[in-house]
Amino acid sequence: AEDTGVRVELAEEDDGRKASIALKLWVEDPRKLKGKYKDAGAIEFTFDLEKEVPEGVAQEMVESGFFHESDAKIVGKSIRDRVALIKWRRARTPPSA
Amino acid sequence: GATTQVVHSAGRRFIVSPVPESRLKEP
Repeated sequence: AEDTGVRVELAEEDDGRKASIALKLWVEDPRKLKGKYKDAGAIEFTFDLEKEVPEGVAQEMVESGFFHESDAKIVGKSIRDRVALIKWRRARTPPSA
Repeated sequence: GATTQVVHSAGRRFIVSPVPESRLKEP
C-alpha cells in the first residue's frame, strides 16, 4: 500500500470470522498531513467490515478532533488500504470449520 | 502508558494510547 504517513494495523489477531475488527491507527509521518497534527497517540477503534466505510470512520476522527478536515481523505485511504488487505487475506484463507 | 477514551456522537469509541517510540519513523 502507498505510504500515506498514517499507519493502520490490526489491534488484535484476526480470527477470520468476526465482521467487527479492532484496528489501531497512528501517524508515522506528520509531514504527509496537510493540517496541523496534534500528536494524540495511537487511536484504537472497531470497524465493521460489512457495514462500515473507511471514509466514515475518518470523518468521525475529524469530528472528534484527532485530525484536521483536510486530512480526512488520507486517513480514510489509510484505513481503506488496511481493510482491503484484511479482506483479501480472509478470501485466501477461509476460517477452518 | 496512560490511555484516554473519546466517544464520538455516533457512538464509536476511540481509545488513545501512546505509540511506542520503536513504531515511529525517524524524523
